[in-house]
Formats: sequence, structure tokens, C-alpha cells
Amino acid sequence: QVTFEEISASDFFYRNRDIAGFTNPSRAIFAAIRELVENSLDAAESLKIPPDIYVRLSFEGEASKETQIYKLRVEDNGIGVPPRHIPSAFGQVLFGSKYKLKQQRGTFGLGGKMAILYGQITTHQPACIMSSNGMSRIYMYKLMIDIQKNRPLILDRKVLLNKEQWRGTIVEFCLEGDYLRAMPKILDYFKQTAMVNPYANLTFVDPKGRLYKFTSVTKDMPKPPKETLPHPYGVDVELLQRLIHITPYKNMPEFLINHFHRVGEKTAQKFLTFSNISPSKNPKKLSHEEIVRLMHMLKKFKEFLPPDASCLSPLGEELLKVGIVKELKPEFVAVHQRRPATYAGHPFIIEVGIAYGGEIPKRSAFLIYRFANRIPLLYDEASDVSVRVINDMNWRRYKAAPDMPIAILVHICSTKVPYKTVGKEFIADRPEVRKEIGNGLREVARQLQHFLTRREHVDRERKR
Amino acid sequence: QVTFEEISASDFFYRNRDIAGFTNPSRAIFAAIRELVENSLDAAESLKIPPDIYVRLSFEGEASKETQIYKLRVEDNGIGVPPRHIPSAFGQVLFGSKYKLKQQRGTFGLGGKMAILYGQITTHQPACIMSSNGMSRIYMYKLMIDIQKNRPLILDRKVLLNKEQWRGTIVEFCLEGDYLRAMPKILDYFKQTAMVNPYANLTFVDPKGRLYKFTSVTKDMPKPPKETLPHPYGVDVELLQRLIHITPYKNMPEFLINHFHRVGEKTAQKFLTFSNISPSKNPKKLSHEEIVRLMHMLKKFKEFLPPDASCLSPLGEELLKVGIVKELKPEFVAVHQRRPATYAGHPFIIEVGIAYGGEIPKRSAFLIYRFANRIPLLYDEASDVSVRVINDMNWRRYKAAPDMPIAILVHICSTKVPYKTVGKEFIADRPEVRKEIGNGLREVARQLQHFLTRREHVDRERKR
Ligand SMILES: Nc1ncnc2c1ncn2[C@@H]1O[C@H](COP(=O)(O)OP(=O)(O)OP(=O)(O)O)[C@@H](O)[C@H]1O
Ligand SMILES: Nc1ncnc2c1ncn2[C@@H]1O[C@H](COP(=O)(O)OP(=O)(O)OP(=O)(O)O)[C@@H](O)[C@H]1O
Ligand SMILES: [Mg+2]
Ligand SMILES: [Mg+2]
Repeated sequence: QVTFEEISASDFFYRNRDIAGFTNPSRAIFAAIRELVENSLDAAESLKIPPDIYVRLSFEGEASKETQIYKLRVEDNGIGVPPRHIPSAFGQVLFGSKYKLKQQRGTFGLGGKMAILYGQITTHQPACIMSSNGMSRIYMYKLMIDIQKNRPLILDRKVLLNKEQWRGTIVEFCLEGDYLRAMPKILDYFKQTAMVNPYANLTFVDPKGRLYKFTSVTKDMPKPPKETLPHPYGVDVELLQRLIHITPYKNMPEFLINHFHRVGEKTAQKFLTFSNISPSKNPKKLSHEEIVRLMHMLKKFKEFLPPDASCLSPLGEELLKVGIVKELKPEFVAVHQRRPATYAGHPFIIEVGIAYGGEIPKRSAFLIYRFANRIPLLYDEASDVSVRVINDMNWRRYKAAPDMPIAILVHICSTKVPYKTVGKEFIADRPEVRKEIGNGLREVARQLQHFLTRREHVDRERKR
Repeated sequence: QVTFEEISASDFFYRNRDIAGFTNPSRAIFAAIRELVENSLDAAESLKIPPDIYVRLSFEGEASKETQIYKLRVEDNGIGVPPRHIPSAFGQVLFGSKYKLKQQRGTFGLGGKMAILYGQITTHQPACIMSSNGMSRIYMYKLMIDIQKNRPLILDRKVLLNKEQWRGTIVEFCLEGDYLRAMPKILDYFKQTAMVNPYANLTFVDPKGRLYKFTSVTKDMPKPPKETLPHPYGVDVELLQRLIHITPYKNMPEFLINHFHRVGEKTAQKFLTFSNISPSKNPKKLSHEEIVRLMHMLKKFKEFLPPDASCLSPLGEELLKVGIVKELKPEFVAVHQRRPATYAGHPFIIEVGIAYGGEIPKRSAFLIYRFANRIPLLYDEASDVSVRVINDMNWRRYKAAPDMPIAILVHICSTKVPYKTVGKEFIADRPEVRKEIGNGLREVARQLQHFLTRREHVDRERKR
């Protein structure tokens, strides 16, 4: 007998938590830490202040032969969460503040909840959230997730006086994991996060009580991104329908100018002439066929301006260099930032770096660092588009070889990073992204080639 | 100003449809066809009858420079969908009949809806579903998906007399795509589906009117899988709580025997003694701590029987051989089915095959066929665990090399295939799965080695 059922979004991600990155006890600890740290970085940057993030993983007890119970606590100086939203922000899957066209680390409305959910299903303990916007009150919630109904279960709620005007968020919960196996990746994550966020202060106290401090090396923060409008080249019928539904504008030029990215009066009029749409048409009166035709025309019209980068916040060549030099102390480093490009209407910028010698270890393959929206990507390297580009390049023509002490860094920032997986493990092989990475790497590879050639000359001179 | 919002599951997969496999116009046509064909195969097999599936992709009009509008129609002789469930089955994301512990192709409750959603956002046309269980009525629905609310919008509903006692389902909708680029993969998909489902009749009519017929070569179908209970080694607190919530049993032995896989009276008593839990304890009276302790004990107890394969339906070595021989006509073929194994409490079986010569092309790399629950996997080969195992093997000791005309086939069947992505593109690198694939491949590689050695001898003899 075939029976049908519906499941909630939290039930879906509970059943398929490996798809969200919570694959096994060691990976789960890594995933929980990275999701919370990324939330904290976003929270501080939204206030345009240098992040101060304190992470403590403390040992709570044995669980099985290879796993232990830990308590994870992440504290930040960010913008905080308004009390009325705390239960949903941490207890309802597909709820958040990052469903906007703006570069942020968060994007799915899922990460923090997955960490809390994983802790809950391995320890049956509630999560404790404390938050304040720096005003007179601190709000404390103890909550669990009703996984079948996808809603928070509030076990306790307290309002405390904020005597020291503290601002930020503290998230604390227990989870079962294998820290020993996760440790190298977790330390790597902190090191690489510090590398591309050199304005952030990160502190990590591990279960043995060891203190890892990553102190900021600069007060300069990249210019923060602004929220933007969808680009005409990225439209589909659903998007058009939603815009038509909410628009207060009763004619086509105003509809285009106010709902699309970089469409001015002139461009709007040119477009309406090109697509033979009457400017006085009320968008709400467009028929089904006219909406589909509008979509095709928006993609066909060649004179829309390419996206500008105001919704993006790249590191910049200076900051990128600082991070590489601090981490690898190389003999040579070259960095390059590409111009903004788009894929499927989403703007993105590729930044690359290449470094030689110094503290870079000599191994059988290049040391590759991958970043997306200033998040280090530490798993599934072989599947990532950057690694495919690197492997497809003819490095010999640049006098470089994988067994040299060479490190390669690729950073993509976008309003929508083309992650292949919900666990944000690697970047999909999109042709536009692949092309930009290839062009960026060839540029810095050329600079490396000059350095290696000069070095070769100097060595030859020295031998005579 | 930070604003918070919640989004529905359909909105999530609309925004992230590339994560569900609908990445670009050519991939989308492939994904739509495969999702519907897999639904039809499941539907016929649930009735234990050989599937008859008819797929037609017809040209409807131009869309852009590289894409066209197509109408996709998939018709099958399966079990049909009960009329009261048709709207949700095709119009509500995370709704379906496959949220069970049984081997099926479907698992997420998402695939058919994603295809319809993609068609809707590119053409603004409704989907038409017709279905009957072979009784007196055929039910026809015209529907679209309310993506923001995740519910079907029924535009039309008809009840027709089923004069010819037809049984099955017809799904028809329009979508924009790039068939020219998708064609090789789509034809590959049909060929490989026929290879591992040799009891199925598949017909495909492409936009040019060309007919591709894949006629079944056998009436024998593998023994159908039975639904099973969760295995003790796969428990977490949420699962235990749900079982405790629904259980009618008031003591621990009956709770264990009736809710877990292959736990009999003796094993239950042994386990309760081992874990020092009183048999008379009412499961509904277990405290939080006791539930967590029960979970740890269930994982620690070494005497639970391994899963049996009644919930699985492997091809079997005979059928696997038939499929390989029919497709590749090789000079040599070896197949091997591994015993059932588990990962995270989920039973799985690995079946492998290796073939040499015949119509296998000579190329720079092995020809690799990957299958999961009798679904061909055609993308992201490099990321798949089977390809990693193949690349890590020392083929020279088996006298084999990638530039020989060798084809390798790996099939995993499980109650929960460890897909890495929602788009079911490749299998995650799980240690238990990797181990089984490695053992299976070494077994058939040895047989290939014997064949190649004998052939070498024969050639040498002939030369004298
Ligand atoms: N430390 C924090 N400070 C301020 N706000 C936070 C913090 N952690 C979470 N939030 C809020 O809770 C929301 C949900 O977080 P969650 O990690 O679940 O999703 P997300 O960050 O929006 O997306 P993603 O799933 O990609 O991480 C965020 O959008 C943010 O508004
Ligand atoms: N051709 C069909 N015949 C019978 N039932 C069908 C058919 N197509 C879909 N269904 C029903 O609709 C449900 C939803 O299908 P859908 O493809 O969306 O999800 P699924 O097959 O359950 O999982 P997945 O997302 O992994 O494909 C199925 O579970 C099945 O019950
Ligand atoms: Mg987050
Ligand atoms: Mg399906």
C-alpha cells in the first residue's frame, strides 16, 4: 500500500544532513564551528566593525570509542539578533536575514540551525542563545528545534540588564564529535579565515585548554557591500511575477528603472523600443505570454550595463597580499583582481594570488587555497572548479611545476556563490567562473615566470 | 536595517535550483527527463511489472540564440497516483511516497516538482498530469506550483471514463532548454538505463522526430525490495524520540523487537542485560539522559545482526552480465556482487563489473559506468567515490592500463544512497562504501588479469 507524506524543511535536512556537510562525527564538529564563525563574521561586518570572535570547544564527557561530547561556545561583537527573531533565527530552518542580493557569507538560512540540530540529535541538550544590540537589555533563550514541524521549542527565556552595554551574540550547545580527527581541519580553518579576514580577531580554545590566537594585523576593512537589484540577464518568469506583484509603478519605464540593476531612463526607453513594448503599459496588466516575451527580451537586449561591484566586497590586491605574506612569508608573491563579471545575472569577482618559496612546503602538488566570500573551503578540493582550472593549465610554459614550493590562492566573491553543495564545500564548474579564474591565474603565473627566470639568471651568474 | 524572512522549501530550491541539478539550459533538459523517467521506473516496479516508458520531447518554438521551447511528455504503465494526492505529488516540494526505508530511485520528494518548477519559470505554462490505477476513472489535473507558498495551484481538473482500463501516469509540460547540447547525455542516459534495467521497455522520440527504442531483453525482474525497520547502529536521539512517541509497546523488549531491524527476543534480552536497562521499563517513561544512554548502548552492543538484504534489490550477477554484454559485446566480462554492508546503519550492496575488448573503445582512460539504485550517474565523474577508488588502484599488477579497451561498472544499491548532492550526481566518499568498491573491483580485476595473461600466452604461442 503506497502511503504519501509531506515532510518539513528541517526534517529534510535532518534526514539528509550529510548533504548539508554534517557527514560524520569529525566533519560535524568542523561544520558546526565554521557555520557559527561565519555567522559571527557576517554579524560584525554588517556593523562595519572589526570582528572579535571567541570560540571555545570544551570536553564534556565520553560518548563512544571514537567520539566525545563537547560544548561549543561562540561569542561575537556583532550586530546581535532582535529578541523577537531569536527563536526562528536559531530554531527554524530556512529563516534568516541573508536572502538578499548582497555579498555575505550566509545565504541559505540553514547553517546555524544545522549545527544546533546536530547537537540536539546527538546529545538531547538545548542550545543557549544570548544576544544584545548594545542597548539596555540582554536576551537569553534556551531552545530546541521541533524537527518534524520546523519550529523552535522555547524552553526558557530571560531578560537581563545589560550593565556593561555589551553588544553581540553568544551561541552555546553540546554536540558529539571526533575532535582529534577534526583538529587539523579546524586549525586550518582558523588560519585561513585569519588570512583573508586580516582585520578580524579570532580566539580558539580547544578541549585541551590550548589557546590559539589570531590577532588582526590591520584596522582596514574592505568597503562593505550594498544590497542591489536583480540584473536583467538573470530574470525568469517567477522573478518577474514577484516584481509585478509588489510593484507600485504603473508604467514600464518606472518598473524597469526601479526594479532592475543599473537601468536608467535612457536604457529603459531604448529597451522598450527594442522589444516593442508600450511604455504606458501597466506591468500588472501584462498577460502570461507578454511576461514570457518580456523575459526573453530582457535577456536578448544587448545594451544593459554590466553589473557594478557595489554589491560586492572583494578583498583587494593589497589585503590579499598582506594575508599571503603573513601566512606564508614567501620569497615572491603576485596578486591580481579581475574586473566584475556575471554568471546567470549574478555579479562576481575573482581574485587570485600565487606565491613561491619562503615557508611554503615542497610537496608533490601545488598548495591550493580556495575561498568564497572570504570563507575558506577545505574539503572536496578535487571537485572544485579552481582545481580543475589549475590542473588544466600548462604550468611548464611558466617554468613552474607542482613539485616546487608554490602556493596558489583563488577567491570568488559574489551575491550568489555557485556552491555545488548545501554544505558549501566547493564551487561548481560554471563556464563564466572557469574563464575568469583561468585568466586571473595566467596573469599571476606570468609574473611568477618572470621571477623564476630572473632567479635562474642570478643563479647562473653566481655559479660563474 | 536588518530584515528577517522565512522562505518555503520550494522557494529554497527555486533559488538554489543549480544545487538540485538544474544548472543551465542543457543540463535542465537532462535533469527533467531523468527525474520523470526515474519516477516511472519506480512506479512500475512497485507493481512488480516490467516498465513501459514512453518519452517524447517535441519542439515548440525558439526562445533565445541557444535555447528553444520544448514540450516534454513522459508516459508509463506504473501504479498511478491516487487523485487526491496528484496535486501535492506534483505541486508540493518535499511531498512523496518514498520517505521509507526501502530501496527506490526516488528519495527526496523533490525531483518531479523541480522539473515542473523549471518548466514553469521558463515558459509560464502549467503542467498536465493524467493518472489512473486501471479502474474505471482517469484523473487529469492542470497545475502550477505556488513557489512562495509551496503548494499546488489547480487550474483544471477532469475525471474521464477509463474505457480501455489504462493504468499509469502521464506527465506533460513545457520547458526552455538547449537540446542540442544535452542530446549526447540524454541518449547516454537511456542507453545506460536500459543496460541496468534490461526488463524495461523505453522509447524516446526526440525533437527531430527520431525514434530511439530500447526493447527489454528479459522478463526477469530482480526480487523487489521490502520496507524495513531502522538498524540499531544508525540511531540518533531524534529517531528514538519519534519511535517512543508512536510506539504502542509498554516494555523495552517489545519496543526493541518491533521497531528495529532483525532484533529478536534473545538479542533484545541480551542487549537489555548488557546495557543494564530494566526490561519492564516503559519506553515512554525514559528520561532525556536515559534516551541518550540508550542511543550510545545501541551503538556499542556488538551482537546486533548485520542488516539483511530484504530491503535491497540488487541487479544480481546474471542480470548485470546480460546488460554489459548487450551494450558492449566484450571479449571478456567479469561481474561480482558483494555481501550486504552498512554505513551509518544503512544497508548497501556493491556490484561491480569489468569488461575488455569487443565494442569498448580504446581511449586514454577507462570507460566508467556508475549506477546507484539502477540510476545511471552521468555527471561529475571525477568527484565520485568509485572513480577515486579506480584511480587509487594499482592496475599494473592486474596487467591492465587505462589506454586499453576496458570498461568498469560500479553499482551501489541502498536504502539511502550516499549522494553528495540533491541533484544525485555522484556518490560521497564514505569509508565503508569505498572499502566495498575496492574489494569488489580487486576481485574482478583479478579475473581480468587471468584473461589477459591467458591471451598473452595464446598470442605468444601463435607467434611461434
Ligand atoms: N552570531 C550572529 N549574530 C547575528 N545574527 C546572527 C548570528 N547568527 C545567526 N544570526 C542570524 O540568524 C540567521 C540564520 O542564520 P543561519 O546560519 O541559520 O543562516 P544564514 O547565515 O542566513 O545562511 P547560511 O545557511 O548560508 O549560513 C542569520 O541570517 C542571521 O540573521
Ligand atoms: N510516474 C509516476 N507514477 C506514480 N507515482 C508518481 C509518478 N511520478 C511521481 N509520483 C509520485 O509523486 C511523488 C513525488 O515524486 P518526486 O519525483 O517529486 O519525488 P520522489 O520521487 O519521491 O523523490 P526524488 O526527489 O528523489 O525523485 C513520488 O514519491 C510518487 O509517489
Ligand atoms: Mg549562517
Ligand atoms: Mg522522483
